[in-house]
Amino acid sequence: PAGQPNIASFFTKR
Amino acid sequence: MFEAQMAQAALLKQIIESIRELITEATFEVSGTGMMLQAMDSSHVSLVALNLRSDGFQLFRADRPFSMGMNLNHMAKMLKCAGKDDTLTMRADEANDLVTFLFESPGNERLAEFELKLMDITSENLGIPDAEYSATVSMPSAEFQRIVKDLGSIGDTVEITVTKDDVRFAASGDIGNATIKCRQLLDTEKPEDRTLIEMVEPVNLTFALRYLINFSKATSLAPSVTIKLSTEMPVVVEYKLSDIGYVRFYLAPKIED
Repeated sequence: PAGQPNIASFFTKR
Repeated sequence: MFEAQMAQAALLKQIIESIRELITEATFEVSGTGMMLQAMDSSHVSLVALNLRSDGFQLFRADRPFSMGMNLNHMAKMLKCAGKDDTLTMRADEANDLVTFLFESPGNERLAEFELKLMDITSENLGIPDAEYSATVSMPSAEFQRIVKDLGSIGDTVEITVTKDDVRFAASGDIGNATIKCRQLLDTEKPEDRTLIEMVEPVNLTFALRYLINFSKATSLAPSVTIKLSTEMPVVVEYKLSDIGYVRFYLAPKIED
């Protein structure tokens, strides 16, 4: 969605 | 072998009811420390983290770490069959792709056994650091639910502003605007009625209301909700489950294009 970042981009991948 | 007993089947039922619209499939990770679940909604905008500590169960045994992928709607169908005051025992072993839910009535006169098929779910597991937040607001969970529902009838997004004196929730839409301001309130008879504002620095963030409204389905799980905010970071909406753990919801803020 526009202006709505992916939540995963804020956290580190395990 | 995994086995865990809960005094109230109704607790797990309520937990699953509160998250199953957001995430339909998820993997429970079982280990000696308890049961954990972490999953993003299908649009990857929000994340749910559930933690049930082993010491919060009446009995908890997990011989080795174990993953149980479940369809939460199917799980909810089974948990709905538990009586109001039934205890719940969950059992699973690696040899079978099943988890058993045993519902036992308080007088032990009725014992119901439901077996749910487990499934393989591929999902990203994210590391969520224990961050310091610029502002932390604790308020009655029913009040938070009312605010997001009320503002949801006005607009699609809410602007949350925390200053040292108050927290403001504002929405705008075609029909007009609305602002709800909550002041710190510490002098209450019950601690869960308090509104507590801890602010390191003022914050102002915008979030999609439909997700916050969805999070507030967890209201019946806890009398109080804690909202943690930092600039350009996901908000954390936390419901503490007394003596056993928590449900946390994370939502990315709206970013101006």
